[in-house]
Order: sequence, then C-alpha cells, then structure tokens
Amino acid sequence: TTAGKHPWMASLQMKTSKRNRHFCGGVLIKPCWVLTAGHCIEQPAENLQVVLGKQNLKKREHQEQIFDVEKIIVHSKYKEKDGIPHNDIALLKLKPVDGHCAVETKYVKTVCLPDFFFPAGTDCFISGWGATETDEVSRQLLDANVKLISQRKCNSPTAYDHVLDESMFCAGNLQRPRADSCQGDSGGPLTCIENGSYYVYGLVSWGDGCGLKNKPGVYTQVTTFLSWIKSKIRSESR
Amino acid sequence: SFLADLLRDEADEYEYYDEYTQPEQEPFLQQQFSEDPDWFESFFGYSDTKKDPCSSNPCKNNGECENRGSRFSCLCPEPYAGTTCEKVKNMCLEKRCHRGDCLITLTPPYFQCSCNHPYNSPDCRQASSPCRPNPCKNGGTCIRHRIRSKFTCECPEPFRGRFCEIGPDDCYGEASSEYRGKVNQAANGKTCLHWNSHLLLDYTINAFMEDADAYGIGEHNFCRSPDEDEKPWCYIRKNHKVEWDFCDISPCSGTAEESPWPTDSPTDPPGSNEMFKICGQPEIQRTVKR
Repeated sequence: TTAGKHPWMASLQMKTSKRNRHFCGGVLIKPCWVLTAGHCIEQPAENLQVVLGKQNLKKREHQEQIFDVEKIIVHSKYKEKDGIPHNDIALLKLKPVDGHCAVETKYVKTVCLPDFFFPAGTDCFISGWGATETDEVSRQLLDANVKLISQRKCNSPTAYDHVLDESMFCAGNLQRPRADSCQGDSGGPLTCIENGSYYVYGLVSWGDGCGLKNKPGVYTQVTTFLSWIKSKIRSESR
Repeated sequence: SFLADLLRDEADEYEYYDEYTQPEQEPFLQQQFSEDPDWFESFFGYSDTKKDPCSSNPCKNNGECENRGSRFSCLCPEPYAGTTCEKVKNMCLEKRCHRGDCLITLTPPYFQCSCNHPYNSPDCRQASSPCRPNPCKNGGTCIRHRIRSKFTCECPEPFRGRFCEIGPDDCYGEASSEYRGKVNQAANGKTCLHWNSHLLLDYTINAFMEDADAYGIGEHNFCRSPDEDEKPWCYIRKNHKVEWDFCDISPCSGTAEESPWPTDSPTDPPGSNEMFKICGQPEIQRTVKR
C-alpha cells in the first residue's frame, strides 16, 4: 500500500535492546487509544511501544509517531479455548508525549467505530505487516480487499464448523484461495466504507493457515464490543 | 510479434495426464442408504406410525426415493451419486481426451471430449488443418505456424480473442456477476476450463452447483463471476494443476474500475485545534502513478 492510505494503522512493537520488533497490528480510534487483539497482549505495558504513521518497518520515517503504552485493558471475557481466541479485543492507552498523544497528520488519523452492521458480501480492506507467501514479516505495509462472509456460511461443516461465536466473523473467500491476513497482522484493522468514511468493522484475530480454501480469516466483531470500548475510554478519561 | 505468438501458444500448451485412479463405481443406478444403522429400528421400537422417510423428497436431481422402513435409499440417475444424489460421478475416469479436456454431460454417454483446435473428436488425437476452414471469426486471418497444429488468428480492430470472437461490446458492468459474455481466456493467456470439466468436480463452483444457471454457469467455458468478484474469472489448468485467474475482459465504458476510495473530494484537514474531529477519512490521492 502507499503511505497515508490506512492512517489509523498502528504497529505494536516489543522494545528490545537491539531493534524494536513488530509483533501485531493495532488501530487508532482516539488520539490516545489504540484497539488491538487480546491475544496480542502477552507483555507488560512497559515492554511495548506503539508506532503510528508507519510504512516501512526497517526505516526511520519522518511521518512516524512513537508512543509508550500507559495502560493495557484486555477484555475481561477474553479467553483461548482449543487454541481459538474468543472476545479477542484489547485497548491500549497511549502515554502522552509533551502533553499530547497522536497528532493528526496526513499519515496519522483516527478510524470511525461502527454502530451498524455491514451485510455479507461487502468489500472491505485489511492491512498489516504480517507474514506473506515468502517472509515471516513484510517490511512494507501491505493491504488487500476481502469480502464479508455470512456467519452461516463460515460456520458450515466445510469451513469452521460452528467454532465461530458472536464475537467473530469471517472475511475473504470460501471457494478459492484469495488474499488473507496472516501471522503478524493480528490486531490490525478490517475496515469497510460507509458514506465515504472508513469504519473499523473487524480486528485480525485468527484463521486455519493463511489464504487457504474454505478457511478464511476470522476477525473480532467490533460492533459486539462497542459499548465496552466506549465505557472503558469514558471511565479512563474521567 | 513472433515472440508474442509464441508466448500465446505456449500459454495454452499442456499435456493430458491421468489424475484419477479411483476404482470404478456401480455404472448405473446407485443405491444409497440414509444413516441409521440396522439395529436402530428394533432398539428404539419404531412403530408403523413413523413418518414416511421419503415424504420430504430427500433425493435430489430426480433421484427416486425408496422407503426402507425408518430409512430411505435414493436410486440416482446417471451421472449422479451420493446419499441424496447430490454428487456428480466422474464419468471421465476411463476416457482420454489427448489434446483436450473431458467434460461431464447430463445425457448419455455422460462424458464428451472438448478438443483444442484443430484436434478432432472423439478423442482429440488427430489434428486437421488448423486454418482450413478458417476458424477466425469477424474477418480474422488465420496464420499457420511451423508446428503443424499451431495457428494464430490475426484480428481486425476491435476484435480479439483466440478466434477474434470477442467484440467491443463484450465487457463487464458494475455487477461482475451479471457478465454473460463469451470471453473464455484468462489474463495469463490460458484458455478457461469448461465449468463441466471433470477437473472441477471437487470444486464448489462448477456446472453442477446449485443455481448454476442463475449465475450463467453451464456446459461452456465462458468467464463468469458467481461470487461477485472484482471481475469475471475462470478456472485454468496450469502445470498440471487447476488454478483460477481473472479473465482478459475490459470494464464496459462508463464503468470505472472499482476503486476502494471514496469519490468525494477529500475533506480539508482540520485545524490543529480541531484535531481528530473527523474519523475514517484518509487524505491521500485515490490514484497512484505506477
């Protein structure tokens, strides 16, 4: 993708003594708040940093904004059962730098939160620095189009056979191997357009392999957690 | 031009190979039973008042339902099989179409070779003269190659396609699923597999899927988009494997290539005191120079 096409895209990185390491995606929903997948949170807040406006992970870029994490809020009902994450969502509160969190630029913007549903078949977008056919991590931010898949079809015996609950949905293609998210994309956004604005409808969560027929990507259903997101941000902002 | 011809030819060159080695199944009506085992009825004491298992017409594709007490069995007409006659048998197991593809048909003998031009039926082994009679449509000129069976149609503007059969009106509109044109060539130059090819029996999209007619899919190899993809596509055979590719079709004039970007002009960036007032609005240009 090109710089500025997904200005809400965040890179979650682990602070290491040498080079900081990208491990998950995230999405900027408020200047001080980034949404990500619950399963991305394995480290204490002090070991994490969030980079906004990023394009090439291997370069220092003039448009990037780097923040430490002040607080991590993983959903209380987040659980992993048989290797599958349920209620896979978490909020990261950014630590302000010089009194402010993210500064809006051409490359850093917030995405909208949806309080409505997009129908199955809607064309949506995914982005991330996750694994590709050839590498474990892509240094460049990549994006792809995916179609929303109905819960009924994705829970059919030939696909995920009733593993999906209401905190998840599928997107991609059931019949043919098509573009998909993969390891390292977790927590990143699946956005869909309504009236010319982008809404974060899903967060990259899990899938059986990547890009396989009958095994599309599974995303956290953001609408399910709308009141949770709002209440957590409200209570933290008081 | 020669190189282009060569590439085009090579793009569609393949050898037939034997893929299926399954044992042959019952050649005619196939009986399939429902799932309850024999002991089930006596153990649970089924009575005569039990509902007729055939009353719900469980057999598809004109299969004949036979009442077996608590169970049913379907007598499936050729080429169907499966518990409810929902599957299509591979009738091409014994058939070899040397320079072509074996297709499953719904009338006897339930298979047929579709031969690459200029190879002929019944088994696509023998080639006739590639340019006589002229296979090129719409005033196209047939050019022979050094290899006896190879040819190229040189098409007058605006016609194109292997046989100059594609006119300028053959294009796809905003809903790609509504395309009913006759393009049968993938973007990489390969000729599309027929939707009733035996190679597609294990795929969910083929000529025998539910509502195939409604999607314009049948016993042909024209590009279609039953899953409303960004443009029509088809299955192709590449390196002895079945793959799919988008087709070499243009959008109809007035139908812009679908863009993920809003068509409105970008919102003015808000002032520093109004930061993040608007969500979900990227500023960058929607087209990027390549």
